[in-house]
Amino acid sequence: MNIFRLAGDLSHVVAVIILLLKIWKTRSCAGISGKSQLLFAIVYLTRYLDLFTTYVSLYNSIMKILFLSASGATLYFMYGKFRGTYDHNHDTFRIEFLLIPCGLLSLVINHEFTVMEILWTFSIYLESVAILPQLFMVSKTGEAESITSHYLFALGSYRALYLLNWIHRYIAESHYDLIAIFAGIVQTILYCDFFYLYITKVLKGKKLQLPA
Amino acid sequence: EEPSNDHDEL
Repeated sequence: MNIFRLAGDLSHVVAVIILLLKIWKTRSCAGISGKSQLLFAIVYLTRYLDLFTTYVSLYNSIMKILFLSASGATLYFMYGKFRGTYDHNHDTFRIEFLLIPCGLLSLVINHEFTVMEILWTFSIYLESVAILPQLFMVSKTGEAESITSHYLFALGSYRALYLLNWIHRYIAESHYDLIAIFAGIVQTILYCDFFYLYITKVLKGKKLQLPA
Repeated sequence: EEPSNDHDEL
């Protein structure tokens, strides 16, 4: 565990907490893509199956359980308790265009052709693109609430910090994982446009609004 | 060494 990894994990935790609090406090999931949230739930489920097979540390297990539970709660809010506030009309990204290629790619490029490894690889590929329905929704409506942009910033920062973690681990331990690194780079690149808008607008107190 | 899935990373 190095400082980048810890910062990345904390950023990830902050992101999921911001999202849950936003929905809970406003009693609304307006502006949030239920499709992205569904994809994240699939990501956590397929990656954290190793909770049952591999014990790493208490920290590791707690974090995995936290992400699974937060994701489950988010889905319950979006598709259950507050479903009336979910903005279906703007959440029109076709997730099969992400699920199918990620599934196929994980069958072809993986570390080992076993069920657990393929599911892990699938989750890494899927996570890298899971935010696309959310970004698509923001681009369709042309704006995002400030709280939603804080959520997106924290969520995007997490994988960017992991990139620093991987550089650190390569230097310090000669450990690297090309699948995770490649997907992490893709994931971070997808957020770049958003990061730019966040820094130039939201941090200056303006609403995140896309140019018409 | 074969690079592999590190179960520690989240």
